[in-house]
Amino acid sequence: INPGDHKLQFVYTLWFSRRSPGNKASSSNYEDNIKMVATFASVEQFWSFYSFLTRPCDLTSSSDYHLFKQGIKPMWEDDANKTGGKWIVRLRKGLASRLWENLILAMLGEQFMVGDEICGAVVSIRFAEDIISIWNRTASDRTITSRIRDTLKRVLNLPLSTIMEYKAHTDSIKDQSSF
Amino acid sequence: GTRIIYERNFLMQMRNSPLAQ
Repeated sequence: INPGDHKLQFVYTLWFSRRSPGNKASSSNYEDNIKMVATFASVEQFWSFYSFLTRPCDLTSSSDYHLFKQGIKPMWEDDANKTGGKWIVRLRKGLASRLWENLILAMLGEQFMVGDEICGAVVSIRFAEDIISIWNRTASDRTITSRIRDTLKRVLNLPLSTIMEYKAHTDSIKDQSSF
Repeated sequence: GTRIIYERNFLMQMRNSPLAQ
C-alpha cells in the first residue's frame, strides 16, 4: 500500500460469481464459477477499484459479489466457515446497491466489534428479490450472532418489519441450499 | 491489540480523496 494510505484492519478479497439459472449449486461448479476480482488493504485501494465496479443493482440476475477476508474462500467448506453461519436479509428489488455499500463499509471499518468473528459478506442478485448476508466463524455462539444482528440492523437502517434469518453453514450443506 | 476502526462518515469522505482516484 502507498505511504499515507489508511490501512484496514484486514486485507480483503472481492469475488464474483454468476450461476446459470436452473443450474443447481454444487461445490464443484460453484468453485469453477467464482472469480477473484481484487484484493485491497487500505481505504484508498478500496475506493479506487470500487468506483469502477458495477453496482449490485445493475448486475444481471443470479450474480453475487462476495467480499471476504484474504485467505477465506467464500465457501461453506472453508476452514474459517465450516462451523460458522450467516445472517440473511431479503430485500425488495432496488435496495441492494445502497445497503450492500452500508454493510461493507461497516465491515471494513470494524464496526461489528466481534473480534475476528466476521468472515465476509455476500450480495446476491436474484429474479424477484435480492439478498445480503454476513458470515461469521461460530454459528453456535449466540452472544456473537446477536451482536452481529444488532449492528447489521443499525448500519442497514432496516425497517422494523424486515425479517432476518440466521443459518448455520452445516444446515446449508445438508439441504444444499444457501437461502 | 488495538483495532483500526473507521466510521462510515470518514470512509465516505475518503471516497473523494485524490489518493483514492
